[in-house]
Amino acid sequence: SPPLAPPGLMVPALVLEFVRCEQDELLVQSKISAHLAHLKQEQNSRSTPDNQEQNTRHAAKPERLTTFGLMCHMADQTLFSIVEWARSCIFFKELKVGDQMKLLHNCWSELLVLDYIARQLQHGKEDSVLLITGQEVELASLLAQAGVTLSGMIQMGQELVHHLQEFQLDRRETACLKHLILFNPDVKLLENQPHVESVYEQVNEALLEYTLCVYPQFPDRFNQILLRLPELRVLSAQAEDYLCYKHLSGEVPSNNLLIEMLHAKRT
Amino acid sequence: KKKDNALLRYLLDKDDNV
Repeated sequence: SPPLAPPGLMVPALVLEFVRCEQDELLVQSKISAHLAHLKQEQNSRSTPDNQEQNTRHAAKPERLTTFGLMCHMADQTLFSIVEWARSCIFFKELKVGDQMKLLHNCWSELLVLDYIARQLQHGKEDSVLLITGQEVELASLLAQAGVTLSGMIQMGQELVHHLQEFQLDRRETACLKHLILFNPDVKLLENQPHVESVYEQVNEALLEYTLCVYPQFPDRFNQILLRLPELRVLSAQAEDYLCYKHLSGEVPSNNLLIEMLHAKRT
Repeated sequence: KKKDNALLRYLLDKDDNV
């Protein structure tokens, strides 16, 4: 947990509000685990010869669940929880649905990557990664199964985790980063652009104030944190390209939020 | 394009009138 603010100094109210908005990790974990278990069960029942009739009924969704497919379902479900999180944010609520969609279309992959990175930060092990379902996967086994592109992204992710571990990014700072990513003032054609710009500025100020208050011995901490955002953006862009490529080769499960987001940005 | 965004729109719209 993050260190306490020195006596007499206050954690900015906005930062506390962001932490309040954070989702219950165990609840998200159990929801997603249950969803994936259901998918696997469905698949098993379909592959049993006794269930011929059921096979026919499910004929419209003849997806074979590969490890990659399972990961896509996991990312898809994580996206659902990201949308829920955004909806719980007071500043997000003030926007019309059209603007909300534009913001999410712009940043969904960055939020997914940050979610992954933040989980690895908490996990704190260099030789394994922690999935949103709570499963721990050996890094070596993951890299052995992945192709060149995916391996490169996993390694880039590990480097980013390592950077952030070096100065122990805390949960409050992570919560601020999520908001900086969501309220990106560079998103064009918003109905309420001034609101998004104002929220972005407020989050920046709150994060700066927070780092100076809680980590006064590291005056450059705020800049160091912000420097990681372009790296995160590069990684998320790579992940999108990779997903797009996999989608075109028919390896991404269809009819889900992940695909919808992928399409929205490309059209 | 609108059809592409149907799920996200639904997720953002739901419960709004409650």
